[in-house]
Amino acid sequence: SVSGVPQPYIKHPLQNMWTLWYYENDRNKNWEENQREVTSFDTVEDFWSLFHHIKQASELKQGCDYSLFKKGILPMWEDDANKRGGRWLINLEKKHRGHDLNNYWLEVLLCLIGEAFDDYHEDVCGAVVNIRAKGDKIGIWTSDALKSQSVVEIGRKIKTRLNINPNMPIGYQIHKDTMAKSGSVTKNTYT
Amino acid sequence: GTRIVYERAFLLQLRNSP
Repeated sequence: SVSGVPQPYIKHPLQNMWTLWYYENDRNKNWEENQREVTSFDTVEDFWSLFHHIKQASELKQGCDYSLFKKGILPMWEDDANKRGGRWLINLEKKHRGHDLNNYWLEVLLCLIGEAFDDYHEDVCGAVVNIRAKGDKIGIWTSDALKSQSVVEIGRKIKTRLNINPNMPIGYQIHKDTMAKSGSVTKNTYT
Repeated sequence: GTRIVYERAFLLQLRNSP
């Protein structure tokens, strides 16, 4: 400091408070019981403190999820903020668990807390990473599937920030379609 | 209104802050 007197460290506030959720699949419990709220934070330092404290995504057991959502939004389709929306889905091949999964997930977290989606950030609800035997997935959830410009621009930003090959398409699935699907494939409303 | 935006590099810089 200029005066020579040590100044207190002031944490860097985030635009939004974010809540981390952890899902572990216990067949003796229902979905809601398995989805646990871990903690909330609203500064950069508290984000890093939490991030360093928990397991990396690649260290989670099969069937587990991490979710990061704006405070007050539950990580489920039925929440008011999510029910008219959908998600951009990044599918990862099994061989990419580890390095790519952790890098992608961290990048998504930095996009969320750093408000990387410019004018469309109001439409962003949160993100989920699913650790699954058949392939891990990262979803970025938005609130309104009908706001096509917002959805597409958010998708573009995701591809840029995650350095996804421009020739590799990613798909946006509306939650209503995911809920209603009869097979294993949900249609992409946007790519 | 205003919005608090953090660049990626800045967030990473704070990773090891006290």
